[in-house]
Amino acid sequence: TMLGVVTCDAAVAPELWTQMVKRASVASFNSITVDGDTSTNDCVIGLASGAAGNALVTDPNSADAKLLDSAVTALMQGLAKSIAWDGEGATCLLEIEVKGARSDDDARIIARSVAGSSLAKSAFFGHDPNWGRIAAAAGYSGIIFDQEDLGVQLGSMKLMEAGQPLAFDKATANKYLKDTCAKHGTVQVLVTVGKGPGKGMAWGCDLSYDYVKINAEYTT
Amino acid sequence: KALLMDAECFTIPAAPDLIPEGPWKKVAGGVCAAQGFKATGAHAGLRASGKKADLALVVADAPATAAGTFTQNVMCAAPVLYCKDVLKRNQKIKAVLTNAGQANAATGTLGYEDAVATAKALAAALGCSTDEIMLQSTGVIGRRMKMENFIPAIPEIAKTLGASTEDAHRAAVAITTTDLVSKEAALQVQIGGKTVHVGGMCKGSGMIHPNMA
Repeated sequence: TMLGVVTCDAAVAPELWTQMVKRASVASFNSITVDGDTSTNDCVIGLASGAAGNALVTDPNSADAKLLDSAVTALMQGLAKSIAWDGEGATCLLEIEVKGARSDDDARIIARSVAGSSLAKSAFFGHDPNWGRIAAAAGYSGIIFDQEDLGVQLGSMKLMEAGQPLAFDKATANKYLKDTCAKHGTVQVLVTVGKGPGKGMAWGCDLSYDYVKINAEYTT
Repeated sequence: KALLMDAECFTIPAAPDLIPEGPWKKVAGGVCAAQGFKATGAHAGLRASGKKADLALVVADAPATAAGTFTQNVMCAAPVLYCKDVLKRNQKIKAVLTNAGQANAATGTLGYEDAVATAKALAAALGCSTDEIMLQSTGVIGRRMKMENFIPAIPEIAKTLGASTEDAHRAAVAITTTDLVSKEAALQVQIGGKTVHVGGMCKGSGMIHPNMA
């Protein structure tokens, strides 16, 4: 289960605040996955006191509204990423970025599909730069793209381009994963699916033996 | 049963800073960074075992503009049903009460009545309406909350509210379950020539695939 409480001292119109909290929740908590299980209790509550003394923000297109919106989203993304970082049994945070999709929503769906793939997550735990599992998870996301447009990059290393696997240095890629997991750092994956304007992010973690151990002992 | 607020109730490390860079400044304070809010956390004996804090409270000095996003899981927990019901009627909220230990999910009518009872106890303690209370629960699914410990703890925890970074931290620890770190953050940004703060805390480690709206 994830729970969140967000407080803000800006004066902001109720409808606008509702939209900000919803947008930020989608771009943050709805963009993480640890184990694919949606909880019965997930909830984010946002409270705005108005105590900062600013003029009431009412226009969603105003610079103030956009800045506040981006700050709320950034805060929630930071918090959401900390959940993925702390996923049960995790040794690393996975940050999946997708570019070239038809829309931002499409990109986010593809990114989350990769972040949630048990096979890809297991490969990351085993420090295996398994581009095939990443490609497969992008492919079954439900978003249509041309497989000849697929690119996969791990850290700074291109593993696949234009739908073709590349002759990358497997030892270097393996070391990147091993070193990142050793310090519980962030493994970065870039997936390109075309030349569209859509881009999106999702976050997850690797899947280790400890995940099963923790949940085998946690009733129900 | 007295509340415990010993240091050992709150000793877990903090999560790393993972907030993206932008036109804001990262500050301390968690949910108390924003003006107009107080928070607290304590051990009320709600968990199955151990002394880790398990009851958190965030209170607005005056009813605050509220918004919520909730799981779309059909089998949503009693506090989720309660909050959605309250927000249909009222968008000004005074307090958020969170317990760890039992999720109060799949607990049926009795679980919902437990949730209402905690809201009533908190409304009485704060001198506000139950329609100004939000509830959150996390922990084991299918078990009822330990009401014999929960209800007496509510007026007591309300007496421990504060607006410091430490108060916010106690709240952030009290909502954790299998989390290995506490998760809180705050930002400062200029809006309309005024300094505005956005603060927050969250919890989560397993059963994580949120789909909220």
